[in-house]
Amino acid sequence: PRNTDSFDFSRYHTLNEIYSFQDMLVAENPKMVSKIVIGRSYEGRPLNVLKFSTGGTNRPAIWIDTGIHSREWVTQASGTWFAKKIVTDYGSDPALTAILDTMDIFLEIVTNPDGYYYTHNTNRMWRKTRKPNSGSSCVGVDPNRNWDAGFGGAGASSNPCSETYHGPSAHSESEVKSIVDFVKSHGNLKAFLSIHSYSQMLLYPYGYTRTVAKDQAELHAVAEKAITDLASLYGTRYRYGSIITTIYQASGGTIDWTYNQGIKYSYTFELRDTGRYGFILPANQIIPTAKETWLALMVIMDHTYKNLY
Amino acid sequence: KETFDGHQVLRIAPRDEAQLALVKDMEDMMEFELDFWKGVTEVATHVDVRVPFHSLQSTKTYLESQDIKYSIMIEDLQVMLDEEQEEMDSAARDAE
Repeated sequence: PRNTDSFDFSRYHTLNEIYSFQDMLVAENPKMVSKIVIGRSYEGRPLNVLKFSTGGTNRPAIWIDTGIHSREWVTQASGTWFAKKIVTDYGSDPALTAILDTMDIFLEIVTNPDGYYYTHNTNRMWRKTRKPNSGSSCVGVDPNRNWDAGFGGAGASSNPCSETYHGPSAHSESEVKSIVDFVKSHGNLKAFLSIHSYSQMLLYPYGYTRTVAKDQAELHAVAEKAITDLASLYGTRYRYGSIITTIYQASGGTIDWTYNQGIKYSYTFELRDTGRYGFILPANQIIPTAKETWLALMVIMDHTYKNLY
Repeated sequence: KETFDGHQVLRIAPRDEAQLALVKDMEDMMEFELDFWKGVTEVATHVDVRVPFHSLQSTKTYLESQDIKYSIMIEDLQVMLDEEQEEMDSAARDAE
């Protein structure tokens, strides 16, 4: 496509097509969109983060990432749609305009590029990173078990061949460490939204402990509003709650770490579906999924904007 | 490119904590090469697991011998992947 208006959001795209989309979006919106490379994947691919900003310096910000588990293709596809939505709606949607007049948004669409490339070219079912594990023939670490939050505890595997292998140490994966370093250097993130699929859930900390998050009541109320707005579009039903009470114990998870860093509004989404197609969600569900998810994201972003801390 | 001919995704519904533990034990049966799409959580929530063709029979035998209920969520994974790939290819051709 010659521009992002003719980009086909209703189909799945290769890694290069998404990289090209990102560059086109930056070129078309030089005053609002920039691309930051926060690091490199194990195989040397750039970890691109799109920054949406209307000015200011180190403004309070919102982080959104998709694709940390590479086979969850509807998430990278939704992230691409979110990027275009932001530039399209700024100036016309009052709520988003208010948010972006005060805050920045950071969007990492392909958070695990090595894995994503591998799903397109070798193994569609690949979930983890692609770094070899010394002493094992099995490759990769689950990047959602590699964070320094209950790292290595129950709810992750110490077996390199497992899909939930936590890795040799916390932040051992460059895909994870790059985000850790960015979060620490930015220092002013107020919301952190990490998007997975499938099973239609909206989750908040904690996953590694049964300790109730100190902001649990507020996180729960915002989640309830978010899934209500999400369901208003197509009736898609979500469950919501803390990770450990809603699905299972999971240690070393992304949003447990971000919450412990003080980023109050830390959520994980599990997008469509509930298991008719699982990770092989048909492309004709990409745009409906992205649209309904956007409504939930807007609830959380709007609440963050109105409750800066 | 890895193919998944004959791989099935089973949806397992443990009836009680004992059956939940038996399903949990399957996570350590590395020889089955099971891929848990939705892991073991609580009794009320089903477990989705991709089972390679070579361990399909032994997996079903294990479940049936323990009287653990399951259904077939995806009959043949490769068929779905072929459809997905065909759709991507035709969309790319249209774009060309």
